[in-house]
Parts: sequence; structure tokens; C-alpha cells
Amino acid sequence: AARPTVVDINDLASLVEVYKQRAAILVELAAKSIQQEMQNRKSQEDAWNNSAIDLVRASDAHCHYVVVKLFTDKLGEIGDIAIHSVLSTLALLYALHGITTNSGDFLQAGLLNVPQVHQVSARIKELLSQLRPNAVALVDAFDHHDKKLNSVLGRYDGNVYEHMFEWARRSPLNATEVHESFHKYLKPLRSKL
Amino acid sequence: MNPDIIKERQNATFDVEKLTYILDGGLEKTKRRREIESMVFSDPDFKEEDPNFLSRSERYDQAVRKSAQMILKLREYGIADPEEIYCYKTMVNGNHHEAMGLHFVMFLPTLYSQCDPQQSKKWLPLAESFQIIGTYAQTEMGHGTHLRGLETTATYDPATQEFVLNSPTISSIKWWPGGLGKTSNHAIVLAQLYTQGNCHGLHAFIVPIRDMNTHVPLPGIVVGDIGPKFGFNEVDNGFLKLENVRIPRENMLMKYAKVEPDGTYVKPPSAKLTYGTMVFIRSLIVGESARALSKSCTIAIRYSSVRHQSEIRPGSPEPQILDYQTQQYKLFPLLATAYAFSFVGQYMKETYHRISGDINDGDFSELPELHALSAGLKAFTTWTTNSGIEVCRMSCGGHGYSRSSALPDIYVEFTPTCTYEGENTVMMLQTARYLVKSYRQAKAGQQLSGIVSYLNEAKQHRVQPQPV
Repeated sequence: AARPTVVDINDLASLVEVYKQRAAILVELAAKSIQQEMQNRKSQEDAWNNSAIDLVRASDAHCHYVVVKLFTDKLGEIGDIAIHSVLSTLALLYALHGITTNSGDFLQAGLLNVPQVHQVSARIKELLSQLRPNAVALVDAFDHHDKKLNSVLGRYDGNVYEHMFEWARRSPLNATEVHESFHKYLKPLRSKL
Repeated sequence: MNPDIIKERQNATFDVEKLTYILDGGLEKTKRRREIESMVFSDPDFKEEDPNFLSRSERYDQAVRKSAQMILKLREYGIADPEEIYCYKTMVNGNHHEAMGLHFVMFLPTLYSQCDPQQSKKWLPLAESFQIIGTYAQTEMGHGTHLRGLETTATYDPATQEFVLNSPTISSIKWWPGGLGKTSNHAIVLAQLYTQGNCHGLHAFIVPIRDMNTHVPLPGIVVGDIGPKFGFNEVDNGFLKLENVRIPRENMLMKYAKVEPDGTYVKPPSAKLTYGTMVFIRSLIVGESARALSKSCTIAIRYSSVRHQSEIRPGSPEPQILDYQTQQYKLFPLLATAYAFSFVGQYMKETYHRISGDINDGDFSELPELHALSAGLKAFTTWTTNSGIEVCRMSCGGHGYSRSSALPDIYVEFTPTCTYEGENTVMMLQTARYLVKSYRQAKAGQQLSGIVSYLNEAKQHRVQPQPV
């Protein structure tokens, strides 16, 4: 009854499938770890504690799968071709980047092979270049008002340095040209040396 | 306008405005959000000193002033929709938290979801009119996410029809609830319920902690601020020690579990209902992760398009640092993550409201899945976002250290989400418990539904690597 799935690293549906398989395998491994511990005459509670690292990995993989799946599902709701295209690139980057940072899981489970992991890394570089022209527009779309963001570096108008200098001038340490600590500590210190 | 950033915007291949509508959930929502933004930003009552240049006490003072103003304004403008209130508050607070945040985010929602009709009639008008300023006191000095380990007791006395609340040990002192120290006059206290000699586990009680007129702590109440923290300077996180504090029987939230006047205990239909408020907050935190990461990416990517540094080709002018592949590799996966989490946040909000509706109709079937999913996604998104904000800060070089970048503030205000409403590792283990249970059910031939249904397929599918 085995239904083999061919992984196409450019196809989000295929990547969702791979994330799903990874999650299923890690849940199975965690469950088996508990079972193994219990066979070693451990109590249910001790078996759980001794499997906790595997359990957290399984949960992490499950959540990762959910995020990749929901991002992919969302694309199905987007009709605008240009937006669909740029968001698909982002979704692909998200999924592939997750594979490289967790490549051990995918390789150990036999979901991907080593050449494919190399292929994923190369594809990520292409996606970075592809996203480059849209990077500022993509953050603009979050529409964080300057007053809400309250960041000199993240200003919408990009006039960073003028405002950074203006901000520094407002520091309370600049309230007087000579700070009182000079008269209280540094001057007496100099007279003692 | 900086010429580099103008050029960047000219290069875009899509309509930014339309993407904003998708992120907001529709054109109307964007319009309304901007209206609210404009109300807040043009309001001289919200003008403030830059908190970076204030002491903690001054920051708390300024935050309380703003909270009080905000309540008046919400009333003046007739803003009553919870989403719009949330939006208004977000604009007022910027990258900081609000002195009375827990009143809105935990106290009121708990009253809405856990009061019986009579209790609603009594408490809601008081809380909605801010006669009562409330918080949610769950965590204890020695006990956090493991709720069954909480030590605070509420012992029912049928003779007077009162509960007697106590902090029996030092480790049972309530610790960290926002607004508890100085701001609130009531707290929803989670305590182990004892009646007729039996312990029935954790239940929620409304406990008056300060006189509603004088704001002086009531007899038996030892309350105060726990001191400076990692961020959260606008909030007086507090401690609360209860010494034989008597409250009427009606102060136990009785929509689900009940204690009859004679002390008979009536069980709730699901033990998880007591933790409903936490599930709500965890669902919200997923969206908060998206917001914190999207803000951080906005700052780092805009700055990276303005900043020029070094050279790629010898003799050429200094390029924008966004042209460096390493900078793109740091920031673009995080940008993708911010989008992913925004959509997951939308999903969690919709799912929470759908399942809450079912719960109100008496259908608890999806509660365990919501519980598991909100716990896991809360942990997953906050961990990722927490490290992501730091990557954004580092990618801004020396200026990322300046408080003027806002990145240090975003980081310190966000980091506690990895701990509050459930420490993340514990959250992941809660999700794992549900996954392992589901796996065993699937193995036993049971058909699973919902997001874990893939565990049914685990045996059937085998992925085959594609030849390269």
C-alpha cells in the first residue's frame, strides 16, 4: 500500500508533503523512544522524561509542518498574479530554508538525499536574488507607521543619519555642556593625583 | 526622501497596497486601521517624552497616564469592537507594553468567558467602567507553567459561605502578573479549591486586593512591585501574598465548575476550561510574533537599503549593504518567516473564535486540539521570532545597538513571550503529549481528524528522493 512521493524542491505541495512526513517520522520516533524506555522497566513518567528531547523535536517538526502548510494554503486564496508570485517565492524560501537548517532530520529520515540538499542550498541563493528587488516593498506592505515603529533606522523616508544625530542631541547627558560628575569626581580626583 | 529608498520602491513588481489589504484581512480593515492610527497619532494627548530618556518610575507614570487617556478616548470615540480596541491600543503603545494591559487582555476576557449570568451582571459593568482594574494572578514564585503544582489554596467555609484564600508557603506567593503591584484593585487568582475536605484542583476566583476608593491594600493582602525587569518598564509586575483572605462564594467564577452553598462541588464539563484564557493569549501571541518580526525586518531591510559599506567590485562605489548575499541570507528568510507567521496568526485567530463559539454551544470536541496547537505554535513562533529580532539587530551593525533603532526595545519587550503563558519547552511537551496520544490512536486503527490526521497516513506514505 506504499504510495511513494517524489520530492520536487520547486513545488510547494511537494515540500508540504515532505514536512508532513518529517513530522510523522519524528512523532513516531518519539513514541518509540517512550516505548523503548518502558521496555527497560522505566515507569511511564521516567520514560517520558528520558524521551523529552525527541518529544520537543517532534512538536517542533509538527509546528513547522503546520506553518509551511498554512502559508501554502494561503497562496490559494490570492488572486492577484504579481502578489501571488512574490508570496510564492517567499513561501518557497521559507520551506527550503527550513530544510537546510534541519537537513539532518530530512536526510536521516531518507526524505531527501545529499545532492538534493545541495540543490536546495543553490535554489535558496537564486531565491534571494529573485526577492532582492521587492525587499523594501515587501516590508512596506506591513504598513508599520513611523510613529508606531519609532525607529530611526527603519524610517519610511530613509533619512536615517539626520534623524539619528537629532535623536542623540536629545540625550539627557547633553542637557549641560559640562556634566556635574566632572565637578563631583573627576576634578577632585585630578587634584589628588 | 532618501534616493536609494525611492529607487527600491520603483523596482517593486507588485502593488504594495493590495498586499497590505491581504495582511490586514481586507480593504475595509486597512481603511479602519488607518483611521484609528490617524486618530491616535494626531492626538496631542498622546504626545510623550521618549521613554528611552526616562527613569523606570517616570516611564510607569507616563504609561499609566496614557492608559487612562486611552480609556477615555475609546469611550469618546465609541470604539467597542475588540479588534478595534486592540488596534487603538497598539498604536498608543508603539513598541512598549501598557500599564493596564492585563485588564484588557486577560481580566476582561476571563470574566466574559467564565462568569455565570449572575456574575456577569455584577462584575462586567464594574470592570468595563474601570471601577475595577483587574489582572490575572496565576504564576507563583516557585511555580510556573505546571499549573497543577500551584500551591495557593481556596478553602470553602460553608458556615459563612466564603472561600478562605491563603499563600501557604513563600514559593506560593503570586509573582509576575502584570499590573498587580501598583495598578490593579482586583485580581483573578488561580488557586487549588478545597471543599468538604477534598481538593478539586485549580479554579479561578475574583479577589479584591485594594480598596476601590483609596487604593490601599485590603486586610490580609500583601502586594507590591517585583522590581526592574528585562524590558516591560511600563508594567508593574507584582507579587501577592494572601493571608486568610475571605471572599464570598459568588467570587468563584462559576460558569463551568460550581460550589453549592453547602459546599458540594459540581465538576466542569472539561478540565481544560479553566485554562481557556491562556489558550486565548497563546493564540494571540502567534500574531504578536508576526508583528514583532515584521517590525524588525522593516527596520533592518529599510536600513540595509540606505546603508552603503565597503565594496563588492574593486574601485566601484560602496554598494547598499542589501546587495551583499550574506545580508540577504540573514534577512530574507526572516522576511519570509514574518509573512508565514502573519498568515498563521490569522489562522489561529479564526480557529480560536470558531472553537470558542463551539464551546459556548457546548461542543468541546476540538478543545484538546486547540490547546495543543496554540501551545506548540506559541513556542515555535516566539522562539523563532526571538532569535530573528536579534539577527535583524546584528544585521544593522553598530547602529543596531542604539536604542534609536528600536530593535533593542522590540527584543526586550518580545522576549518574555518565550516564558509567559507557558514556558516554551513545556509548551512543546504539551503539544507532544497530544501528538503521541494521537499517534497511538492512529496505530490502534482510530481515524484522526484535524491537523494531526496525517498521523493516519504515516504508514502508507514513503517519500522517494527525486533524482538530481
